[in-house]
Amino acid sequence: AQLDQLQVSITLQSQCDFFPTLSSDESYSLLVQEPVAFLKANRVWGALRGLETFSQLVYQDSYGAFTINESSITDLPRFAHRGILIDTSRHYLPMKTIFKTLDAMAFNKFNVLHWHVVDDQSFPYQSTAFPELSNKGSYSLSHVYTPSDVHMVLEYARLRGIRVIPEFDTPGHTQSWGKGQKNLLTPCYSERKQIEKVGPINPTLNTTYTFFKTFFKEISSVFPDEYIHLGGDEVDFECWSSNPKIQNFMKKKGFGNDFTKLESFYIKKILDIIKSLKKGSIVWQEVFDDKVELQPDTVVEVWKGENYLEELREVTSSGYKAILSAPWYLDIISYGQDWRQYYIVDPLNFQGSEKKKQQLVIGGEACLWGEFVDATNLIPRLWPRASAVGERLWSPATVTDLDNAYSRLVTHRCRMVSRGIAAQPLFTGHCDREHKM
Amino acid sequence: LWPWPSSVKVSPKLLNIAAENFLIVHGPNSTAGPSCPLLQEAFRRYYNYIFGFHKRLHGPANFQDG
Repeated sequence: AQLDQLQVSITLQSQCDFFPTLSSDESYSLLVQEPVAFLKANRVWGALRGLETFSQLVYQDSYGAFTINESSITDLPRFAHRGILIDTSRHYLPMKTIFKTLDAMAFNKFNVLHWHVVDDQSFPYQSTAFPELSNKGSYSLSHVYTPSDVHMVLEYARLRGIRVIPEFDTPGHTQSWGKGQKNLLTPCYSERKQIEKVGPINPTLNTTYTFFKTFFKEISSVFPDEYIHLGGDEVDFECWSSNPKIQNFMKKKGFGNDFTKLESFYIKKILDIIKSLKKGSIVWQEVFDDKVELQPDTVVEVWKGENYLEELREVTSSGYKAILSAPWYLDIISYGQDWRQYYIVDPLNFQGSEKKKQQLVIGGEACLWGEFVDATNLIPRLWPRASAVGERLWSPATVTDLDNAYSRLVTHRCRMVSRGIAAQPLFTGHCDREHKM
Repeated sequence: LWPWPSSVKVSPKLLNIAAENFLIVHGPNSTAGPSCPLLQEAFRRYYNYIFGFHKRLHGPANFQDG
C-alpha cells in the first residue's frame, strides 16, 4: 500500500496574509489513508500545526524506506498562548539564533515569541524615532536589531504561525535607555547631593510621557501583534526616595512615602498611552500586586516562584487574564531530568471556578533569561526542556504519563537534532541517525 | 508524536511513501491555493523535514521539488 499525496484544505477564509493572533484557530484534522492523506483546517494556522504532526508520523525503517501508519487525528490546543521568552539585552542574540529558536518553537507547536528585547544591560532595538537609544545603549553598533532585522523576525515567525510580542520593561530595568535619552531616568542623590547614579524612569516629568507617546507609537506600528508587554517588575524605590524632586512630587500628589503609588501613577499613564494606540497590555505580576488600576483586558504574567497558584487564583478572581511563567524559568539549570518537573505542572491546578480558569488562564511561557545565555548555549538549554512546557500547554490535561512522555520526548529530541536543533539529550541512549551539529 | 494530539487513532496498516513521487498539494476546494505563500513555503519546508535526510543520502538527482 502506498501513500502518494497529502492534500491540504482550508475550509474558511484562509488568513494566509494575516498575522496570527491570540484568537487564531489552530485546530486541524488529519486522515492518513491509501493513497491520499487529507489535512483539513479552518485557517492556515491549523494547517501549519497539522503539517508538523504529519511530518512526525512519517518514519524511515531500517532499510531506509519511508513509512506511515494509516491514522486519524483531530487536534486543537489546550491554551491559546504558548510562549518562549528570549532576552536579547543581557546577551545579544544573532538573527540566526532567533530563527533557529522559531524553527524549534514550530516543531513544538509554540505560538508566541516573547521578545524581551531591551533591559538594563543593553538597548539593541534600533528605533527610527530615537536612534540614539541603540546608538548609545547597545553593546556595539553591530549588536543591534535594525528595522529590517525586526521585519525579518516578524515574517519568519508569521510563516510558522508565531506571534511576536515585544517587551519594553519600565520603569525599572531601564539603565540602558538613559544613555541615549537625556532626563529619562531619575537622578539619584546621596546626602542631598546628586550623584552620578541614575535610577528608574523619572515618572514626575511631562517629557517622560511625551517620549513614551512617540516611542510606543513607533512600537505599535512596527510590531503587528495586538499586545505589547510593558514589564513593570522589580522597581527599585531607593533612587526615587533619595531624590528631593521626587519627594516633593510625592507630597503634592498625596502619596505619602508609598512608592508603589508613584509606580502605579506612572504605569497607569503608560497603560493609557498603549490603550490610545489601540493595543492591549501585558504586565508582570507586581503591577497587579501593587494595585495599579488596570484596563479590563490587561493580561497579567505570573512569574514569581513562590505561591504562583495562589497568585493565579487572585489574578483570575479579579477578572484579569493570566499567563503563567513562574514554574518554567529554564535559565535555572540542575543536574538530571529537570524536564519532568516542568512537565508535571498544571496551570489550572488552583482553587477557582472551572469557567473562570478556562476563560482567564490563556496560557504560559517558558523563559530563558540571558544572564548566562548567549548564542553558544541558548538552543541546547531550551530544548528539549521547553518541549515539556510545549506539551503541557498544547495537549489535553489528561496527558500526564511521565514514562510515555519520556519515550516520545527522546524520539522528538532526535527529530529536532536531525532538523538542525542542537537539543540536549534527556538521559542515556542514542539517536538512530547521529548528526554533526 | 510531540506534543500529543487531542485524539489519535493509529491503525497497524502501513503505507509506503516514495519520496521522489510524494506530493503535498492544495485540496480542490481549499480557500488557499498556490497563491498562498505561507502554505507554499510550509509545504516546501515540511517536504524537506520529512525527506531531507533521504535527499542528502541519495543526492539531488532523486529529489523532486515538492
